[in-house]
Amino acid sequence: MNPDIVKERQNATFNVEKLTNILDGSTEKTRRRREIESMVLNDPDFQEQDPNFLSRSERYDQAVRKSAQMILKLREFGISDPDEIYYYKNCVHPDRPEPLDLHLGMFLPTLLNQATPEQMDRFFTPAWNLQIIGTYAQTEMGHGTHLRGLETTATFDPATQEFVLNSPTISSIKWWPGGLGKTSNHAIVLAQLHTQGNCHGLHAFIVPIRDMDTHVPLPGIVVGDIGPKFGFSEVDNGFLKLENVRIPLDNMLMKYAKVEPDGTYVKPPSAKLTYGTMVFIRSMIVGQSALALAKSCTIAIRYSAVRHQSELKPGEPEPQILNFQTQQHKLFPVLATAYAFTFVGQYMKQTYNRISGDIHAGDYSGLPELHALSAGLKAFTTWAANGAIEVCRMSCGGHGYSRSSALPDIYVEFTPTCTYEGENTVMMLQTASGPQQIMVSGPQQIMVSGPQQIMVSGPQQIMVSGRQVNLC
Amino acid sequence: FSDLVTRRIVTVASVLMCSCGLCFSLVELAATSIQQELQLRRSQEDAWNSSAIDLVRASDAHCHYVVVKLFADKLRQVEDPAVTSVLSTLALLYSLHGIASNSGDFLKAGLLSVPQALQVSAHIKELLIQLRPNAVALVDAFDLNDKRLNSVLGRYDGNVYEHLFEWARHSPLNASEVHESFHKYLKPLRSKL
Repeated sequence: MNPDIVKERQNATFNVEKLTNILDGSTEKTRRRREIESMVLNDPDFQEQDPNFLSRSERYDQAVRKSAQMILKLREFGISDPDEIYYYKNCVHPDRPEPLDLHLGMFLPTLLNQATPEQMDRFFTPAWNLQIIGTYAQTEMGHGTHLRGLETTATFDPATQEFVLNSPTISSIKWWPGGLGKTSNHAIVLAQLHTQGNCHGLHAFIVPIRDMDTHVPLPGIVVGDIGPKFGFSEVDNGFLKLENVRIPLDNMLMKYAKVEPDGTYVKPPSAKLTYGTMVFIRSMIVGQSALALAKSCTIAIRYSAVRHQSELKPGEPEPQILNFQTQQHKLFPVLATAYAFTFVGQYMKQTYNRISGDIHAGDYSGLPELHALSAGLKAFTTWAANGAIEVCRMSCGGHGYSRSSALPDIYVEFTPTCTYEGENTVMMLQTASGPQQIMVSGPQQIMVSGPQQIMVSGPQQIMVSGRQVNLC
Repeated sequence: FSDLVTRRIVTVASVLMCSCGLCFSLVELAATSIQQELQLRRSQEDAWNSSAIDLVRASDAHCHYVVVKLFADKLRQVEDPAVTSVLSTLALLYSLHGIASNSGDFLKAGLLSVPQALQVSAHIKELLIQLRPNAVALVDAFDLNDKRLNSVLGRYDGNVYEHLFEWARHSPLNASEVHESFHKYLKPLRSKL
């Protein structure tokens, strides 16, 4: 053990274990997390070659091998709690995205949230057993965050009781979904629904893209990998072009919106329900921001305690660089931000679970709030974390530049969060135009642009239609 | 808040009030911008687009307020006094750093004066000193296993240099003492010069 770091630990004024319990949520959660980490990190099946020394194809290959092992072991050990699956996955692929991420994180949750009981019977068990490997194809080459601008079409043909899916333009080719390029054999495709001559906006369809035995692309499907990216080397982000692809009527996810056999369209109770999976991911990204920051400042602060450089007083030994005020000024605000975002991540997760519980019970009133909150906090935390990781790298001098520091990898794996699931500036504007849109017309008087009346009752709380709510 | 800054008794709660004040101020600024654009007979959409920078700043300030508020809420749930103390220092640093980083907005909103903004910077320096003894323990509390962290610089045992050297030796370029490129390109080149 390095003597400097031993000394640092002796100086602490609080019980580290107690704080760890708070970060995990409870003593029991800490115990279980460590148990899961130990299961993975001591399992020889998860040994890997250092990805820093592998080509992209080798990295993808290694990641698929580990993901396959992971699925088997999760079954073997009976791990089914979402938090525990998340811990397990993060240890198997140490905070790197992996080829089955979208299957586990978006395809399965979308089925759970938007499929009818009949569709669950048909799709969920095969998906759970990886006979169906799915992804979530929303973004198009020429269209991102503005979902109403997506061009992919699904036109209902009553004569055959099928939807005909098409990518009508080059810019409509689905672009970026993780696992789409080589891993998946199904995709949930977001497309504009046309029936009885009318367009009813974006809806989700389950589209087979590869033969389930041979894995060869099906007729009318043009699919592949989009090439090397800034990070995400383990994932086959893909493209998908649909050329008159026919799928049965019951491949449209119909828990909320429906198309009757005669083509009659039944509206969902809220149009935002279609984007529920994206809201889920946005909510989780807040916690990922905290984790990326926790890792970055752990590296930078430990190294700063070990590294000696320059001199503060002439003739004296080189001090620890953590003793320089400039180093503290770089790193301690990042440390504080890591803690702040951890608690925000906990709150976001609780809020998501609460409101999605309400939605399942038929109460959609919290959905706009969840949309606005997850959009703003996703953007705010990822922007801040992105900049702060770079601060940590810079504060490690030349060694921060080495891939051995892990900081370059943390940066490139995290940076895409600023753009995926909603580009950050657009997210901020959505928060500004959300359901709680507030216009101040005087120091004590507030007006809203919607039908609700708001009165100020204190600096932190406002009254909306007689109900006291937090400013947020 | 400004009075508290002057007397150097700033708390997370008082910073929270100040952050809230900035939210109101920036929302007002965005609203004023939209109204002015509308008075120029622009459409609602054009007025919105012409005010988008202000709207993003208002959202950003709003999110900062939410983060500070959630941090403050968390402090109230912690029972251990020593942990509460160090977390309070972190919360104050986070919130004051937010003010210092956006001091222009706070000055323009009249929430701080220039001398008070300087007091905020001084307060941040004091917080850095307070945090210094706990810095390593605070990152240890994240409990990131070495294998999961996968960083030579961030090792728990602090034995950085030995492992930096060991890691470099695994580089594929070190698989042989003489890389084949020497025989393929450099040696023939030498014979041609």
